Formats: sequence, structure tokens, C-alpha cells
Amino acid sequence: KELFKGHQVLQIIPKNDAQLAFLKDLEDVLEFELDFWKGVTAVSCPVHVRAPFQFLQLLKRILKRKDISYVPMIDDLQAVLDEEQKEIELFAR
Amino acid sequence: SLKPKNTDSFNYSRYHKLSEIYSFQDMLVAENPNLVSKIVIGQSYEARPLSVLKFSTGGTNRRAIWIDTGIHAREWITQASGIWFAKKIVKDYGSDPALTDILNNMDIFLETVTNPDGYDYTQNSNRMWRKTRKPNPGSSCVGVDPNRNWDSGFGEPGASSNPCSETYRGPSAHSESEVKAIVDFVVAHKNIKAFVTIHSYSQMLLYPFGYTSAPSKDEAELHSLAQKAITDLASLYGTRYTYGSIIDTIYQASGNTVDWTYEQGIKYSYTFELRDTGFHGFLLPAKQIVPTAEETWLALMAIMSHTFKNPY
Repeated sequence: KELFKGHQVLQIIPKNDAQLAFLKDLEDVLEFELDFWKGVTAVSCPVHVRAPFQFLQLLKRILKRKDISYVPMIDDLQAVLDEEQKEIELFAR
Repeated sequence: SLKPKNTDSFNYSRYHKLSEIYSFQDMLVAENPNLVSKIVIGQSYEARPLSVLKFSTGGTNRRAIWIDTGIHAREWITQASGIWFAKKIVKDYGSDPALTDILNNMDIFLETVTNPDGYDYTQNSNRMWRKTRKPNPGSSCVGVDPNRNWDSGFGEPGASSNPCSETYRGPSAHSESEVKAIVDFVVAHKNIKAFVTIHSYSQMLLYPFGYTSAPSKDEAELHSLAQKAITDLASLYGTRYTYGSIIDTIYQASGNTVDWTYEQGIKYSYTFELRDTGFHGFLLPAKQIVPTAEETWLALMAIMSHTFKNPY
């Protein structure tokens, strides 16, 4: 079973067209293994992206350098998945 | 094990394994032989049946409404809502005059797990899986985005040609058996008048087009019906939806389901993006399944009633 230890989901809100364009480019970079839960649409519209542990700090640094603000939407994805699994098993019992 | 003995004791407030959903469907058919039947319209890549529940009070090839959930595997709220819709239909037939009127004249088809291979994979291997599970020759990446695989603007901007992308369109239109099965069914049926495909989690109700910014010829009607549907939806818990054409409301998406169905002549073609009202994304807590399904049902009823009252 694939684990998502250390993965975070970030909420990013592009403030202007330049940030929007940058995030759109980021969507096409497959090397960072970013998973856009909510895609890039328009200025002021939240983007949700899951970042794996190995690229999380790099992504945060890039966003900071570009002056793009973000907040963690899910701090520890695996913890939430564990909770979901626990609930499923509880119901099954 | 507390295996439910019937669909009344089935727990609608939790997420279920594929086998449990299959059992639910069979129980529903067994309990309501004069209203519900199960048809298998094809096979997934991993040879699972593509089952569709048919709700019909008789007649031959009546005007019909299609609803599907779970084409994107990880959007668990949609499969769970689909199960709730199925039970709601049998519960309300005969007591809710609007639904009874619809079913006395039209059929409803409901595919609750449109991408069963993907759903099983999310349950057992990778909760974040979205696509189908067919390998891509020449690539280590598996699967196609079944909402980019339809023959409408296929290959145009708004989908990826890279098999490793989450929006990989596939090698050719209708290359995915999960998509082809619906295509064949819709084309053969010839009398489907509304087609609603259900996703999550951006709280939107969208209509064609996604591959082009050109408005559809029915845009005004689709827009006002969407407005009515999301107003009805919001009346229950105040959940706020946006609505509009796919390309104007989210982004360009070529090869998507409802562009194809609309171009097949199904005027009332809509795609839903159900809840997340909080910060859960695809991990919507199970306690929100029933409220989500309840509010969505009101919007579905608006679309179905309008379709029934406005034959074309």
C-alpha cells in the first residue's frame, strides 16, 4: 500500500497574472511529482496541490522566492489517511 | 462481520469496498424487481463488470436520464453519493410526486462505480489514484484520465499527451473500455435526454463546452437550469456552488464527458463537482456523505424534472 508520509497539501492563492502563469507552468512540471487536487484557474482562486515529502521544501522555497503565499491545507496526509482507514475498520467491525 | 441483510440496513454514512457496492446493487435489484434491474454495459481493463442500475416502470426504450459517479477513482464522495441516490429513487418512487411522474414516463440509468479498477486501487493500494488502470505501452506510468478520453476536442489543449500526467488523454479517443462502454450504450440507446456525470470537490455545476470557448447553442437554457439546480441544492444546508461552462468556470478541458454527450444531441449535459466545504479535499469525512448526497439530490431533481417537462 502506498504511503504518503510527510506529504502535505498546500493551498495557494495566486494574487496576480504573473503568479497565475507561474503556477500554470508548475502544473506541467512532472518531475516534482506534484498532484494538483484543485487546478490553476484564475487569480484569487485557490489552488490545492499535494507535494511529496522529497519535494515539499523545494516547492516552498520556490513559492517564497516568487512571493507566492501558501498555507498548509493538510499538514500530514498520511495521518488523515490513517484516520480514514481506522474509521473504515471500526465500521466494518 | 455485520454484513447488511438488505438495503435498509446498509450504512450510507460510510465508504464501502467495491464488493460491498456490488452486493448493495444486487440487493436493491432483488428487493425491487419491478423497478430496478442491473445491466452490464462492458468490462473494465481488469475485467470487472461495468454495472448500471436501470430504474424503469416499463415501456420500451423510453426517454432516459443518465447519471454516473466515480469516473475519477479517488473522489469517494461520488461513489458513496451514487449509492444513496439509488436507494433514494426506490424510496421516493410512489411517494414523491415529481419523481413518480418522471419514472412513470422516463427511465433512469445510474452507474455508481464508473471506474471500478481505479476505485479498487484506491481502496487497496493508492488512495490518491484518479485514472484508469490500463498500462501505457512504452511508459512506466499507468492509466488514462477517463474525463479526457472522449471524442470531443480530443487531443486539443486542455489534456495531456504525457502518460505520467494526471490528465493524460490516452492514445486515442474512447481507448478506455470504461469510456467506450458508455459511448456504445448512449449511441445504441438513442433516447437519453439528460446526462449528468459527477465529480468532486470544487462545488460547481458545469455545462459544455470545455474544449472551446464557443458557447453551446443551448447555453442560456443550460445556464438558467444550472442556476435553479444550485439554488435548490443550497436550500438544504447553504452549500454554495458556482456554475457555468467548463472552460469559463474552471479551465480548458478537452475530450471531456459532457462535451461529447452534448455533441451527441443530449441537450441537458452537466458535470457536477460535489463538496468539500472544508479543508478535506478528496478525503471528505464519511459523516458528510449523506448531507452531500441529500443536497445534490435536490439539484438532480431540478435537472430531471426540467428534462421531463421540456421534451425535445
